Amino acid sequence: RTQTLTEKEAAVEYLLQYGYLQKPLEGHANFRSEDLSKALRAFQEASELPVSGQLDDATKARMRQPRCGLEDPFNQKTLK
Amino acid sequence: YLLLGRWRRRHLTFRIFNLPSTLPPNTARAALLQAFQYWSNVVPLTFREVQAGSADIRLSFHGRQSPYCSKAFDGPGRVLAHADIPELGSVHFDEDELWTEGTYQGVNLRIIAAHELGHALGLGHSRYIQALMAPVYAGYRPHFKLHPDDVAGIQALYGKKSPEKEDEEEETELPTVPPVPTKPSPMPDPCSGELDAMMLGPRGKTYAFKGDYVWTVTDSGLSPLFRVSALWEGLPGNLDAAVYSPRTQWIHFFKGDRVWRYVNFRLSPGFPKKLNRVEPNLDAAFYWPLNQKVFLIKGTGYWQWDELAPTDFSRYPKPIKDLFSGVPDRPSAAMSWQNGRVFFFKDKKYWSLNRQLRVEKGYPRNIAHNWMHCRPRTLETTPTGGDTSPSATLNTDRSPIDTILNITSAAPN
Repeated sequence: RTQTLTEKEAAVEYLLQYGYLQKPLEGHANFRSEDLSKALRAFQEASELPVSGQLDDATKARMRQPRCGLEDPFNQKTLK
Repeated sequence: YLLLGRWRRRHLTFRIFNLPSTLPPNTARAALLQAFQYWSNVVPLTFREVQAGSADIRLSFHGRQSPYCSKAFDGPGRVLAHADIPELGSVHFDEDELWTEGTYQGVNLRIIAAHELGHALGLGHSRYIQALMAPVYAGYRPHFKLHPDDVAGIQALYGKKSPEKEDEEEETELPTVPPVPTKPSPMPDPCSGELDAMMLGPRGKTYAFKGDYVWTVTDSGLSPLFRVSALWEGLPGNLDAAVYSPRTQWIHFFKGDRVWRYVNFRLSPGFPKKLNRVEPNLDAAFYWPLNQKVFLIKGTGYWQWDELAPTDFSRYPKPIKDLFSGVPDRPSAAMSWQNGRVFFFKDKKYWSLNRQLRVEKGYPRNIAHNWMHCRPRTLETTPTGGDTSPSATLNTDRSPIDTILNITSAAPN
């Protein structure tokens, strides 16, 4: 359970850092599952991964890959 | 491809400040030079190396900490490099990576350098994962070449390489802006408390604006007052609002129905522009680092603006009170500050907001006493008009910019 929580937190941090999730205006970053799913779908679509909206192994592996430090511009609107 | 900006000049200089320890210097230099060549092969840009002094594009390697870069790297793996968009020119590589050339091991310096130069020239990330400008490093490719999307993107910025284009005249450095009135308004008194705008600017300097003048606020006191146009050429006084974004390095000044954009003290091409998508005569503006957005405030409403993404302004303005608890309507200035708080200023008072954007206990407080280092005695003897000669006066012996830059920022008492 701890492992899962850590992976989820790391994924949220990644999605925030690279612009897939927007920091909330108020309060802590307790994202709703719909928000996370939406961000994960955008990331998966931009990474040409199966779009599930879930933090699956392929998505976690992609997030561990070395990359550029600049934000990504991908969201549902830009992908469309 | 995504476009983030472009250089107005076609002949650019670059300087390599240091090299990675994992490659022989000649190999590393050759990799970096080849990275420039990928781009100059397809667009009418030239790159000339300089060994000293200033350069348009500056390449360097740093690690987890750097006195010159606010974005620390994270050790081997993950983030490999980052770069600024035009016309800033910084290109930084993580010195903790195993930089290599000609091998599948480690990280190929030539390919990553070409990617970062793409950013420095104005390209954002491509959504083609095979493109050079894809965000994730795809590994070493012995026969690397630019993806058609990379070529289309860079040519959208600079055009195709052809003999006719190479001799194209340089674009005008600065657009014509209306002349600034030669008669400035009376020099204001910082102790009068009322302000047009406040801004936490580049290098952590806190700027206060009033009438035709600007000064910086520091722990030890105030800088001399300077005319606004002496620092930001072409900028009028009596501003409505000012905001600096560390995300883009852009400073926006608002007055009436116009907006000016500067990078440091240099006007960006095409500015000033007309404000079309938000109302004119703004009251205040500030950048909020927690969500990396710029907030524009007028009357009882606010607009939230993402500088690098399309913003749907049809949902704005929204009521200030829905987001900021306990602040006054029609503030005269606002800024977020180094301590993570947002400050609102109105008349002679200021309000401090916590990270939940609620006014903290004990506010409002006095601007003159807590920000401007004014003693109560000074307040008693200062005429209420506020246009008398202040204790800090214009020092004509020094460059205003030098003076401003030599002063460290300050916390309110």
